[in-house]
Amino acid sequence: MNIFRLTGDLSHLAAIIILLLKIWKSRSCAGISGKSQVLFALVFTTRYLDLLTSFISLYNTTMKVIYIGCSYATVYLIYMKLKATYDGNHDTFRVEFLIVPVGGLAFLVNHDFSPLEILWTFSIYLESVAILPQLFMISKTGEAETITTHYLFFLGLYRALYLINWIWRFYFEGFFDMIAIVAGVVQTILYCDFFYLYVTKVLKGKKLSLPA
Amino acid sequence: GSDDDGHDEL
Repeated sequence: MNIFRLTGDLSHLAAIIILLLKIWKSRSCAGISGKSQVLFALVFTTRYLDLLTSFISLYNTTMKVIYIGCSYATVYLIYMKLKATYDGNHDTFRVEFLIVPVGGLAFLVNHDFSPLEILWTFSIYLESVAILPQLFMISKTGEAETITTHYLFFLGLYRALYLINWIWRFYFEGFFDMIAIVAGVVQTILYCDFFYLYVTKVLKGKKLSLPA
Repeated sequence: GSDDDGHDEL
């Protein structure tokens, strides 16, 4: 555990909590892509199956349970409890175009051809692109609520901090995981355009809106 | 990544 890993995890936690609280407090999931949230629930489910097979640390187990729990709570709010506020007309990204290639790649490029390891690999690849339906939705509507942009910022920041964590671990522990690193680079690159808008607009007190 | 102890990172 190093400071980049820890702040990365806390950033991830902040993102998840911000989104859940935003939806809960406003009683609305307008502007939120339910598809991205389902993909994240799928990511956590397939990655954290090792909760059932191996114990790493109390920290590890606790965070995994919180991530999964919050993720399913978010999906429940969007598709069940607050379904009337869900903006499905703008959430039109075709997720099969992500899941099918990602599933194929997980079978072809993995550390070990075992069910748990293939599912872990699938979750790493899927996480790297799971935000695309949300970004697609924002590009379609041309705007995002400020609180939604805070969510996206912390979610993007988390993987960027993990990149520094991986550099740290390579230098000080001689450890590297090529699958996680490459997927993490892809994931972080997808947020770059958003990071630019966040810094130049949202942090200056303006709403995030895209030119028509 | 490929060790038997599972994945430490989240």
